[in-house]
Amino acid sequence: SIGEHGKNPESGLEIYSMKIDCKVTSRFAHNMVISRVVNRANESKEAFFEIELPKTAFITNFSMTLDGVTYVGAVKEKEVAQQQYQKAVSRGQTAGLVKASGRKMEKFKVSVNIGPTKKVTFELTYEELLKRHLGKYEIQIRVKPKQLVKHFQIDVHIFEPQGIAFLDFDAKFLPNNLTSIVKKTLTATRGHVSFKPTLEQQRKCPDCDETVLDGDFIIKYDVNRDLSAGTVQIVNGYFVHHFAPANLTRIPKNVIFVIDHSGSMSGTKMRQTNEALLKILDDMNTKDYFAIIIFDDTSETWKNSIFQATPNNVAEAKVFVRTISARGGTDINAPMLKAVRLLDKSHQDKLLPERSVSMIILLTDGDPNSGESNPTKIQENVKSAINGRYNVYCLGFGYDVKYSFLEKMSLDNDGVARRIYEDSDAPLQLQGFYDEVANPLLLDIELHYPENAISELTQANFRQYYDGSEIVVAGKISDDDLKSLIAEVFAQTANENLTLKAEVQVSEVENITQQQLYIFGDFTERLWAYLTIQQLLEKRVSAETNEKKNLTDRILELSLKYSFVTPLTSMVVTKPEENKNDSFVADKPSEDEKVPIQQRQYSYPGHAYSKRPSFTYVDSD
Amino acid sequence: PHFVISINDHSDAICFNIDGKPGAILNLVTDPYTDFVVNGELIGEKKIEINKKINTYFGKFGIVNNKMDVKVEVSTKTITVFHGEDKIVFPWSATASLTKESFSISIIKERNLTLTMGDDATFVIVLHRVWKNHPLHRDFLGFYTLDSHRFSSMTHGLLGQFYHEISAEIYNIHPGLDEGKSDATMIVKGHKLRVTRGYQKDYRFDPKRGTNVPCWFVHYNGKGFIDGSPTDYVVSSLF
Repeated sequence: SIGEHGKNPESGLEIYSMKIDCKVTSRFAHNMVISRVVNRANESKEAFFEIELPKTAFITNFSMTLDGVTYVGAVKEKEVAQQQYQKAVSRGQTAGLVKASGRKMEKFKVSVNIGPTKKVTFELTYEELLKRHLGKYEIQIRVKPKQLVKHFQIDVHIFEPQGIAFLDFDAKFLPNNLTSIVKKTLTATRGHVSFKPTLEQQRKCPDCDETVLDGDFIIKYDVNRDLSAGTVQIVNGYFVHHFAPANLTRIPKNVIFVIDHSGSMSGTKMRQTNEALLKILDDMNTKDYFAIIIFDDTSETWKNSIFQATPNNVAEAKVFVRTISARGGTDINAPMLKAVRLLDKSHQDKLLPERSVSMIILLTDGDPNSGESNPTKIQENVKSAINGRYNVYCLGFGYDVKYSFLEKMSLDNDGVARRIYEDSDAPLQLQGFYDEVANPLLLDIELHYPENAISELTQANFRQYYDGSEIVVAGKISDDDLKSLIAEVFAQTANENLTLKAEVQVSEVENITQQQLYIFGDFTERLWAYLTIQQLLEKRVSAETNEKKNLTDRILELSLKYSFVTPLTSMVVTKPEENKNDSFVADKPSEDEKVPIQQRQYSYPGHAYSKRPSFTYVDSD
Repeated sequence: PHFVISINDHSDAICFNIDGKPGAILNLVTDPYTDFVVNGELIGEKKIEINKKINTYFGKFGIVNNKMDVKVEVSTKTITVFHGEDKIVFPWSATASLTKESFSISIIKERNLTLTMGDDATFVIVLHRVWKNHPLHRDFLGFYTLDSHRFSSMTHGLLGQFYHEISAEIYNIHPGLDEGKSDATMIVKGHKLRVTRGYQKDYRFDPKRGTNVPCWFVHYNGKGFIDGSPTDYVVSSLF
């Protein structure tokens, strides 16, 4: 972006090159965005560099080169960075970073003054472990240059030693006649997607300067998989093990839907919830069991029982769902405990399959304000009632939800929390989440490695493995003489106990990976660091004070060592500003922040409308 | 395929070939008492030359234990376990095991699998990998019975009929029609047969070279040694 000025070519600022280079090896994506801007005017101009990157990514580097001098960002402890930032603000200097949290993306924005006829090069690097989601990995690149760019290029190189099953791209912003300019090549293990539109191809209409490049460029792929222990790769003393077996029978599940129908759900939210529930009920496997508990300040269990998802029961449940309407306050504690009791009783009475997954899916749009309203107490109650037996998934609907409360309650009980954005596609979001947990394939998965030969292992025990997802474990090889690494997987299928074993020769695997010379050599180590940080951050949410401190120290240590901008670190860049040095700070926004609602901006006749505030800042931790 | 049967309390062995048509399915074991069946499907070479003898191998096995509600289909590509309505598919490229009470299957990648069904049966299926670009040969399978002592006396099939020890008398050993090979007379199942001394391979322990098993070869598709003729063992489907 070159800001407001950029919309008008007369402004003098020109983006003459923009290159997005993405290299993926074994699901670990290393992305570089390089943008070159020249000021053709006779006066100084302010150029903005604004990028949206996936929330799951960590920024690892940023630099800008002005007049041949490169200003590089340094990752620092958040407090240290904050002090530096505050100092700059107190001196009245602009600290030019704006960040905001969207659904899937977060924003990185910086501005700098460029003198007449001068050039600036912005370079941003971020890394991400692509997560397998509903049977595919997605690389999302948001494309939105504010003007036509002479050299615009997106290059995505994928290398998956396991073999690439398919590779597709989705660029809905492109008119049909332009999709052919996206080049895709695919061999057994390598994929390449390249998009390099000329100036003419970028033009919205023959004589205008508006660009068609405005939207998401999404690359989707999956790797080959079968029923095996998966693949293990070893590079520079670190290993990563990907496990996502195919060809397994799904395990039945028992779901208690705990649905908020308090007054705040009235209108669209209630209608969308009903719509999503109807679809989810339709999609239920006949071997599954389900119950519906609805709550406001009181709670009610549909027909006081749990039912097998037979066509008749589903049809009856759908009639009930259509009648759910919004009213009253919000008591989350009572219905959650009721759900646990219902599962307990159904298991005791042997109503449910012996090998099955039991879960509670809570959908709410607000804070508890009735019954037990202390969030900490509710979390304690639910955790103690469940005692590690059932999973809790919390869906926070809308903007008023206290996400951290739901997140902790989920993580305490081996589940995840998810925001449902109040939008026209909310039913699809709800259904999409349900699809992720709809098909459990394995239970109690344990991945074993030779104890004396490895250290710093990431999480290696999992309660469930769901179809379409993937288990990733990484660690450090501590035995220098290790010749072969044996990975064993123990798990339960729908009916049997399953053992899978993979043995890899260390030298062989290292050679193969090194010979590829495809991506930076230490990717396995960085992947390990990324995964460790992500898991520690999650663990930190439900940790007690002492443990929390240890976790925080470890996250910080790793974030600084590997230069990751995580919720505990910030990146400080010192930039030149009219003969004085100024700095800005790049933070990682957290999910708990209020989601900014799109606001309309108004300007009134006779009033000067400030286009750019001196700074905008949201704290993230 | 070559069949090898131990006789006389494992002191000697009998071998014979069965020449069938590619695609034909042969019954190897049927025990009506335990409701247990093993069938094998024949495959031929990649190219079949006119007027030349067609060599066949086993390319697929179907094993059914109805009492346990388990079916296993083993091909040169995958191993599929059907348990009730469940279906699990293993590739040969993975080392894996699956257990449920008295049923277990254990795969050693690219080599063999051991199948145990209660106290009734233990089998090993050996995978023979052939160079993918070989103009004629293709991958095939071998089937070994390790334990069958709990099968009923009604067990039949090309292998099953021999699950209960049979005795054969071999005498009159003399130089045979083939130079360097001895011929002998064997009395078995009331028949008097000419047999020739030879070797077959056991590939359980050395999948590449195998170990030699000396045996008396029964000519003409095991005629007189097996009950009836090979066509009596042709069945319509793997399960």
